[in-house]
Parts: sequence; structure tokens; C-alpha cells
Amino acid sequence: GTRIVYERAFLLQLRNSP
Amino acid sequence: SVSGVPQPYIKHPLQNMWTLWYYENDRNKNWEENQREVTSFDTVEDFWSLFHHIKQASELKQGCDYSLFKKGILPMWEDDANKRGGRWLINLEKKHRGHDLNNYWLEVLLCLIGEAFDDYHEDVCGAVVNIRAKGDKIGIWTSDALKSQSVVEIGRKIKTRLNINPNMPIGYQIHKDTMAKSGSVTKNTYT
Repeated sequence: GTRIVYERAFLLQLRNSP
Repeated sequence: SVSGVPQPYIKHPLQNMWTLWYYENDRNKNWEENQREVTSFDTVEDFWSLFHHIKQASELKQGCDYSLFKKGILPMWEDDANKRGGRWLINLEKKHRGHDLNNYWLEVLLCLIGEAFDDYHEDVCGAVVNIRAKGDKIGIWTSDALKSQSVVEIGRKIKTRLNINPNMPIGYQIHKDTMAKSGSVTKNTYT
């Protein structure tokens, strides 16, 4: 099946999202 | 947006729902009463919202823990998901509380929620950070100590992501050994 994987940089980018 | 109409912000879903636990040592209560479920989340945004809301690990009092486990897995050896498993243990020197502890703990959280362990992520249960006078510890818990390839690959990934010196070994301890130990040292089944 599929799996949702997030790169470290992407997770950090979302840190200050609204 | 292309049409000029504002689009609703859609949160980024995680593969798993995760539950944060907080342990504070109250000698008047038993272990289970001291281990409190804080909240669960299943999006990146809700993770950050929670992370920004709570104290950093280095700000916790001695004897406290944070634990992050997949929803449904209790942060204890006896849980069905943990009882055949063990943990990779990162020991921190007292002088490294603060910067290193917080950085390591955040990195571990990002590994968990981001599903960083590739094919072995099914074997990951969660992680615990213990704030202790004699030295803080971070443990990454896996479900089956006999799955050696899985355990070793998870350990390798941890060392890489935490930027631990290749010459500095980390040890994996089986929960059964930790439970049964007679002294202060548990043997490492893998390093």
C-alpha cells in the first residue's frame, strides 16, 4: 500500500504555518 | 489560488495518529496514575501546534518524561505492542541538557511523524525522553527484538538523523532484560 512520508525539511517548513 | 478565490487551508495528514504522554513523578500515586495521556494528533499542523504549546524537554523537572506513541500503544513494557520489543537508547551527559536534548528529541519526533524508518516503520512503536538527575535519556521503542534487520536499520537511521558520531556506539536493550536487571546496567542486545 501507500505510506505518507514527510522529509525533515518539509516538516520544519510547516512549523510556522497558520 | 488560480481563480483568485481563497482556498481553505488543508492540513497535512500523517500516516499514523500519535499520542503524547506526560509522566510526572508523584510519590503519592502509582506509575499508571502518574503517566498521563495529553492529546493525540494526526496532522503536521496539529503536531506543531502541540509542540509549541508545551514545555521543551529541557524545561521539565527531574523525574519527568514525555512519550510519543502510535495511537493505541501504551508507553509501557507490558503493552502488547511493546512486550516482545526493546529500545534504542541515547544517553545524554548532564552538560548536554538544553540544546542537544531539545534538538535530539525534536529530531526523534520528526522521524516518528514523518515515517523516516522506511520499510521498518511498522516495527516502530514510539519514543520516550526521560529527564533525570544522573543523565537524560531518549529511547526509541520497537515492537520485536528478534527482527534483527529491522532493529539494526532503525538504529542506523537514528544515528544518521541525530548526527551521532559514527564512532560513538548506541545500544538496543530488550524490555525483558530491562525489567529483569538486578543492577543498574542492562545489557545491550544490539549495538
